[in-house]
Amino acid sequence: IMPQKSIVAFFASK
Amino acid sequence: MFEARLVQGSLLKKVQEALKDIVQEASWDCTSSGLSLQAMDGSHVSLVQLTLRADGFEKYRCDRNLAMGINMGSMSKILKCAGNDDVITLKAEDTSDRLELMFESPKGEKISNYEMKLMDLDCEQLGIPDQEYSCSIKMPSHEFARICRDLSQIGECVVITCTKDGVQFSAKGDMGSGTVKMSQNLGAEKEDDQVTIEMTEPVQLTFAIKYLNMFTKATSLSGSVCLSMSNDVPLVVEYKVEDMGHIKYFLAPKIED
Repeated sequence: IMPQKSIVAFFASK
Repeated sequence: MFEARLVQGSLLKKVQEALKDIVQEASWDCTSSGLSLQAMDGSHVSLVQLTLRADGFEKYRCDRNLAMGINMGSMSKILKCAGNDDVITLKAEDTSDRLELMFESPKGEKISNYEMKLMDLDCEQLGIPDQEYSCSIKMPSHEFARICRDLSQIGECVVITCTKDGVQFSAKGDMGSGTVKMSQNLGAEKEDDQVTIEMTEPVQLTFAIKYLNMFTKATSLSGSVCLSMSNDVPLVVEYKVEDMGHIKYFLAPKIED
């Protein structure tokens, strides 16, 4: 099973 | 003072339907250029971004930037009270903790007024980079919805593979596997029926289907949907909201560590 990354891992906080 | 009047009120009803399953609470940001919203789902796997430009409203006024904290369940309940043909007006005083919603029937014989309590929300906002994608696929929105629904019966994940020949959606599970391939089809009579693929580099990504299925709640907004993909970055699923804006859903791919 491939791990699910969080969207936060791709887009930085403003 | 914030005031926005939308003659085609059904658009707002559809936008709300497209958001409410993913987002429980969201800050609706009102500025002089329009209404926008950015929010993540509860698991922080996907993000939705809505833009409704001021010029798409028949009347739009926003004297001071406002961030309206809205419980999406409440908003849905109230917008269900509006008829599909109703004109919808949203109104809020600058310092108010309430949003007023007015629904006018097309002939004006029925006017309904609702007030919704606003919330104090401290939402994390993410910076979405402007980027070029290796593949952009435009296809009929109902086909995309159908594929997501069909493959969700087979497995929990879908592998999307885009090459110059077409785009392939595949799922595997305990009972077997399924694959749907869409090829470019520029000859369709209606533009919404066309499948177009722009590709600079082939892409293959894996996603949890349940999120894609939630995104397809936006299907009634637009006859076509655009999928943008590059390897190892989130997928973008974009539905136009007539000529006034869009809903973009971003979904983190499943990636081997």
